[in-house]
Amino acid sequence: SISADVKDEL
Amino acid sequence: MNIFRFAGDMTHLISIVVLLLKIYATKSCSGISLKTQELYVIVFLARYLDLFTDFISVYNTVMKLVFIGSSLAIVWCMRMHRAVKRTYDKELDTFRHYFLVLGSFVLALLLHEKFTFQEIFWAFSIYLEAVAILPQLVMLQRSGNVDNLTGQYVFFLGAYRAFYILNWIYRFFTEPHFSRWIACLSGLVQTAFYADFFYYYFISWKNNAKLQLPA
Repeated sequence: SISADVKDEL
Repeated sequence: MNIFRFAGDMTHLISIVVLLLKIYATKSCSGISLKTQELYVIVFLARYLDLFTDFISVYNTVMKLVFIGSSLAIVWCMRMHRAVKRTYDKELDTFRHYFLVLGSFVLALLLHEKFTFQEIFWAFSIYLEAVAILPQLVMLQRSGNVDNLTGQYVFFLGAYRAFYILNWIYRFFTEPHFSRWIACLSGLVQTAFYADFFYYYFISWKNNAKLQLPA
């Protein structure tokens, strides 16, 4: 999902 | 991972190394705002709630541990270390940072991606990080003369989020459904707070003079 991939940042 | 984000993470790491170096090498935290450091502990704890639940990569997990560990170590040092805490300029560090915590949390309750515990705390950490530097910038204005390591610390801290903005621009153009408007807008505000500091930092570097911030 969109929100999952953006949480790969610190 | 792209070069901008990696450069951002490394610049962030350098800023923390410079601060740790200043405190351990000079056994002094003069000019450093304890309130800003406390806000960073809250930022990292609120943002990395998924530390033990979502494994993204070794790099991601290691960096999260380093950021949480170093920010806690700095606050511990400034509060408990006998020699260091004596050099803390308590009377210059007067920003009421509790309002920053409250304001960021209220904003996170209003503006978030999904109304879930983790997303609210993630948005809270993003907003809080944008304003966390304010006590430190106010303290620098008050203390007038800024020692080199403190100036470098703030410079790298400001530069890291500027790299992240380039990273978001890059991802926006290379990833179809990349949407990170909360972090982008907040990152722009965060970097804007450093604008005048960057200006005076550049002037002092050009004139090879000591960094002087106008009172």
